[in-house]
Parts: sequence; C-alpha cells; structure tokens
Amino acid sequence: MREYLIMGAGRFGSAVAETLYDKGHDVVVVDMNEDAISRIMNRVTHAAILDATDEVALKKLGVGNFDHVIIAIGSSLEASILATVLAKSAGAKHVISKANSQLSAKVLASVGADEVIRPEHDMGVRLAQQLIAPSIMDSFHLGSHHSVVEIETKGKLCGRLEDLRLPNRYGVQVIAVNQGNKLEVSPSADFELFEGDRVVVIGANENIEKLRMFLA
Amino acid sequence: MREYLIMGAGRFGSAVAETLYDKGHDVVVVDMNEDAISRIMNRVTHAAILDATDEVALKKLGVGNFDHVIIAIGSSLEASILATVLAKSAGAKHVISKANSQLSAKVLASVGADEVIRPEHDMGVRLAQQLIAPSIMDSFHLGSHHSVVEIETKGKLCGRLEDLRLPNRYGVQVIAVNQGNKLEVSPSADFELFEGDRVVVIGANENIEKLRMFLA
Ligand SMILES: Nc1ncnc2c1ncn2[C@@H]1O[C@H](COP(=O)(O)OP(=O)(O)OP(=O)(O)O)[C@@H](O)[C@H]1O
Ligand SMILES: Nc1ncnc2c1ncn2[C@@H]1O[C@H](COP(=O)(O)OP(=O)(O)OP(=O)(O)O)[C@@H](O)[C@H]1O
Repeated sequence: MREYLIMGAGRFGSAVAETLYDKGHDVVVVDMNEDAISRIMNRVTHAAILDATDEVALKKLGVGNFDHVIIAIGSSLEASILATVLAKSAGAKHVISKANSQLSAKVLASVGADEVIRPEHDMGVRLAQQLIAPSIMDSFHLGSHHSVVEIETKGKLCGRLEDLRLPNRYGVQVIAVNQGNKLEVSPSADFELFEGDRVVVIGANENIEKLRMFLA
Repeated sequence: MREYLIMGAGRFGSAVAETLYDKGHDVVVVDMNEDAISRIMNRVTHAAILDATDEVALKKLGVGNFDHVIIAIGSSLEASILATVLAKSAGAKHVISKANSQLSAKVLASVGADEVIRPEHDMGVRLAQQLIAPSIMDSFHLGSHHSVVEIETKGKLCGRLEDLRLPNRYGVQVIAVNQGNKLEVSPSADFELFEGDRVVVIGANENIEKLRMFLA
C-alpha cells in the first residue's frame, strides 16, 4: 500500500504534497506538464509526467493502491471528472477532488469523489468570518451549537475569575487565559485577569455572542 | 465611513463579499469585467465596473473611506501591486491582498498590504494537516505550544473520567465530550465515556501528540 497520490502540481496540489512529505509521509505526484514536475520532484517521494485521464498510465501507476488520492486539477472539469471516475473504479478508497464552482462540486461528488474542496471559495468564506468577528481571534466549532473561541477582553473583564462569575452571567467556561506570551491552561478560580488579556472560552454559540457584544 | 470594499469578483472575492453581505454588512464590489459584476450585483450593497489600477476612479469611489479593502485580483500581479499602493496611499486603514506565490506575497507585503492571503496554498496546507491527523477532527492553536483538539477515542477510553485520570497520565484536560449528536460541555468527574465518543481536550502539543499515539 502506498500513502498519498496527488494529481496536478499547481498551487493547491503542490502545497498538499510538500506539507505531507515534510512530515515524513510517502507522496507521489503526477502532472502532465514537465515544468511542474521538475519544480516539485526534489520535494516529494516520486514525481512523474502523466496525463491523469490516461487509464492505462493510471493502472500502471497502481492508482488503486493509494490510501488517499487528491485530484488537484483546476482548469478542466472534464479532466477532474475522468480522473475521479478512473481512480474510484480502480479501487482507490478515498478520493478528494478540487472543484471550481458549486456546480462542478456537485458533479464531482455525484461521480464518486469522497470529498470535494473549493480552495478559493472556502478561504473567502473563512476570511469573511474572521473579519466579522475580529475580537474573536479564532474559533473552533464543536457541532453546530457550541464553539471554543479566543476573545479579547479589552479591559472589560478585570479581576479574579470567581468574582467575574462568567458561567452564571454568560453561560461560558474559561478554559485558558492568554497573557501576552504566557498561556495559563485551566486557570483556578482565584486567577486574576488584567487589561489586554485574551480568554479562551467554551460554550453555546448564542452565549458566546452575548459575551462578544458586551466586549465589543 | 463605509465597511468593506472588494476589488475582483472571482471565486475568492465573491465568496468574501457574499459571506459578509449575508451577515448584514455594507459591501461594495468592483471588477473590470461586466459579467462578473452582473453575477454579483444582487448579492451585495453596491457593485460597479471599474479598473482597480485607475487612480482617478478609485479616488471617486472613496477607497480611503473603507474600514477594510480586499484586493482579490489573481492573474495580474502588476494590477494587485498597483491597487494595493493606490488604496494605501488614499488612506485605507486595512488592506488585504491575495497573492499567487510566496514571492508575490513578499512583494505585496513590502508595498504596504497589511495582510496577504494565498488561498490555494493555504487550503493545501490545511488539507494536508487534516489528512495527517485524521483522529483529530479539528484543531485550534493557542499560541505555538498549546492546542484544543477534538479526538476520536476509538473505544480506548471507556469508563468514568476520574478513573481515566487523563490530566495525570497525559497532561490534558477534557473540556467537552461529543456523544453522537449530544455535546456535554465541562463534564463532571463521574461522567462516563463510551465507545465511539469524541473528546475535546486542551493541553500542550507534545502531550496531545502522546494521547494521539495511544489512540491511533
Ligand atoms: N489531465 C491532466 N493530467 C495531469 N495533470 C493535469 C491535467 N490537467 C491539468 N493538470 C495539471 O494540474 C495542475 C493544476 O491545474 P490548473 O493550473 O489548471 O489549475 P488551478 O486551479 O489553477 O491550480 P491551482 O489553483 O492549484 O494552482 C497544473 O500543473 C496542470 O498542469
Ligand atoms: N485591474 C483590475 N481591476 C478590477 N478587476 C480586475 C482587475 N484585474 C482582474 N480583475 C478581476 O479580478 C477577478 C479575479 O481575477 P482572476 O480571475 O485573474 O484571478 P483568480 O486568482 O483566478 O481569481 P479567483 O481565484 O478568486 O477566482 C476577475 O473577475 C477579474 O475580472
């Protein structure tokens, strides 16, 4: 069994391949463009010039023997579709295909892609979410109703945690406090907050929103 | 003051604009391509056909009066550089520019972009990180040494939390337990874990890695 096969060494495919390889994983990359292969060949286990829609070439490569196949071809939906269908019918267990639009994402899912990613769109949504909630440095969704967020206190939460009574007043639990470069994990009740501190809280999304409005 | 100006209504720019507008924000989009503007004009506050490198047109638009300017132009680095320089010199406080490569990211930062994003590359890195640690559903970095992660117990952590003694054995605190669709936040010591549960823990990265190896 081999680990990762990446078809298409563009910006997205190369980033996936190099990040995996740097962490010590077995990574094979194919691309039909010679320059793309020569750029990446020293940074992955094996790189080869190959057309991802060439059924005979893919079979020879053993596309069905990889744990994960990532199809990172952009400009031609037809090539992505053919490569997805060939990989799945050769027995590849987990195929992830890149799509350019909502419609092509639907098509790739319907022909067998196990996962579909829209890099530009997904990053655009993520940037917008970060712009909307700047006081929330980063958030981590736990299911659809709860989150963990890191939030700036803006000097409005000073004093000992037990006196601030955040669980009673807002329904959130403080799980860590970021004071400059020092992080206090699972702070005790008598831990003191100062201006400029950032708290990491867990709670229901509407409770976090109430706290955020208070701190805005 | 206006809120958001987005130059370039491609996949990335449109996703940023529509996500912001859907959450009720004031969003202006410009693009030099008529079709791009007609696609997006019903989904933002205002859309106009305009060349982002046209200094007179940008001044008339009032580019300096927006809280955030997002330059989402892809194929021409020259256009992104000129638009970044024009926006910053007109007084825009926060300019985010999209880049195609590490080199163009450096150039855009050096001419004044406050933030630079490489959507395809950044998503590629993120996908690789998720593939490497599949048992970690998602992770949230708190500074460089600590994280919050959601991890599958794979039936290896069954019984009451106080008997499992995770803080002593692994140096991690359980802040929530995901049992199917039910999330238990800040579980008590006598809370019982079953096969198939997912735990959300906070701790130092090397401690989380130890737990992950045990659960792999
Ligand atoms: N049929 C194919 N077989 C193999 N490689 C292909 C095929 N079609 C395209 N590619 C390669 O896939 C890579 C990415 O494709 P392309 O540049 O069209 O998409 P993109 O969406 O701009 O990529 P990215 O956003 O990742 O840079 C290119 O290096 C291209 O040579
Ligand atoms: N000088 C310019 N002024 C205004 N709009 C521009 C300019 N140059 C390009 N654009 C627009 O920016 C949008 C995105 O640019 P382009 O398609 O070149 O990049 P891209 O990286 O493929 O975009 P994305 O990945 O977001 O789809 C296009 O709609 C294009 O018309």
